[in-house]
Amino acid sequence: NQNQLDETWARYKDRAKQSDRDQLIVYYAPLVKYVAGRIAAGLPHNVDQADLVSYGMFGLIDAITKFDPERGFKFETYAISRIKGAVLDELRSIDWVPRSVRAKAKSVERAMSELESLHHRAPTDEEIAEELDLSMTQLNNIYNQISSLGVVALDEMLPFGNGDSMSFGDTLADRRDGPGGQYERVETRQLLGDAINRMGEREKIVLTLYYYESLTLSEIGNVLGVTESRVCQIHTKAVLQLRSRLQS
Amino acid sequence: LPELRDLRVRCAQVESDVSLARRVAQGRLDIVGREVRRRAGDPDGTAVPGDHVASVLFELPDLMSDGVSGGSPSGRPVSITAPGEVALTMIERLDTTASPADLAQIEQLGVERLAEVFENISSFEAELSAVRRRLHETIDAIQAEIGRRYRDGEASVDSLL
Ligand SMILES: Nc1nc2c(ncn2[C@@H]2O[C@@H]3COP(=O)(O)O[C@H]4[C@@H](O)[C@H](n5cnc6c(=O)[nH]c(N)nc65)O[C@@H]4COP(=O)(O)O[C@H]3[C@H]2O)c(=O)[nH]1
Ligand SMILES: Nc1nc2c(ncn2[C@@H]2O[C@@H]3COP(=O)(O)O[C@H]4[C@@H](O)[C@H](n5cnc6c(=O)[nH]c(N)nc65)O[C@@H]4COP(=O)(O)O[C@H]3[C@H]2O)c(=O)[nH]1
Repeated sequence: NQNQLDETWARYKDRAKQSDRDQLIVYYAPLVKYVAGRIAAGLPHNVDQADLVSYGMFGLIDAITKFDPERGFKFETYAISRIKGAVLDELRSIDWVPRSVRAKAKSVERAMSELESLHHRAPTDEEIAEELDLSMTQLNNIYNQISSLGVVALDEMLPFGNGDSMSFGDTLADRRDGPGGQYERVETRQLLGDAINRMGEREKIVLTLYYYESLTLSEIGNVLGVTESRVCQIHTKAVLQLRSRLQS
Repeated sequence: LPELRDLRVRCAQVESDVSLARRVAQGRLDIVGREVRRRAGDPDGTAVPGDHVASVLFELPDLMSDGVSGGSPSGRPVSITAPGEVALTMIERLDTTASPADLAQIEQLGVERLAEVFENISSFEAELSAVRRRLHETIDAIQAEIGRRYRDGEASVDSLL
């Protein structure tokens, strides 16, 4: 069967027939399932996974067309990164984050950076709420709305993270990717580490345990002695704060 | 703690590879399963042969998605990284169960061959899911212990940063 697979590739590269290409598409389509499943995990539930798969299929077809079997690399590795890029590109271009939520996130970030330059320290929720003329409940509702969009929305808006990264969690995890990305990654981790270091205690703990220790929100809840949904709010606030800091 | 963390990282890398191979197996299983269901609902085999690839291509977005978007959000940091040796080896094993031609011409596959392909991929997927479940238990136990140390003050985020 391995020979059949090699033959199909050789035949396709030689004659570029549609039927061979279609065989390869069907054979490797499950790679799109993998990528779409993982990206969907960071998105709200109303995002149609079939749509994500459709976007990913373009990346797969692109990969099949461009792949050179002679060069000795693994197709799966090449395809996964093209599929991921295709899904993220399409998501960005359809601008899937609701305007209203994006606007609220921006206003919270602005309040955070103004308070920070005023007090030279991370602002408390009370101060942020007051600055925005909101009650604590209203501010928490905003955090909930933003976090209900999932982590892709939050992290995606970070100023570094190359266009190919779906979250800066990705950026951090990529450190085993080899020499190419290594230098950038070390720099990024340091930048990130410094910014996190100057945050409030709870925000610092949540960000560090989530991105550097890879604990889940629920496990972090056990560390802090709070509910998972509370950790979720703190995480959202912390990422917004990180963004407002990194952007200024 | 650094040893625990290192153990966790290594387990997680294997888990990520196993999860990739599992998803590939499931994707292929669902393509084969579609044919099995089609024949079950069409005992006279009156389907139009030769049009299979076109109709599968058309259905791929539904076949390749999880239907209900994968259960409750796990609050777990997820990333997509390059496949490691474990993933590539398992996928190579999976490749031996069915060739591109098998899947492309699945409507012409004999009854026994179809059952064989379905059985092989299905048991391979079950194997991968079982390994993955055990890895999850291990990783979750390690993470619970790491969490405990932070909670009980034996570790602090400052040393990490
Ligand atoms: N949120 C979340 N929940 C998870 C995850 N992994 C496992 N689970 C949960 O654990 C149950 C058992 O998973 P399994 O032993 O791998 O056993 C699975 C697996 O062997 C198989 N399976 C899962 N997804 C697919 C698929 O897309 N195609 C095919 N052909 N089989 C699948 O079917 C069995 C039952 O699946 P479910 O009914 O979904 O039931 C799943 C699901 O409720 C995860 O990454 N995230
Ligand atoms: N330590 C630990 N790690 C775990 C556990 N469950 C899943 N993971 C890992 O975490 C990734 C994300 O899981 P998710 O957010 O539930 O996101 C999942 C989930 O939404 C969905 N999914 C995968 N398998 C199943 C399944 O059998 N049933 C259901 N309902 N959903 C699934 O696809 C997404 C991506 O799945 P994967 O690529 O396999 O990637 C999974 C897997 O590598 C666990 O109990 N402990």
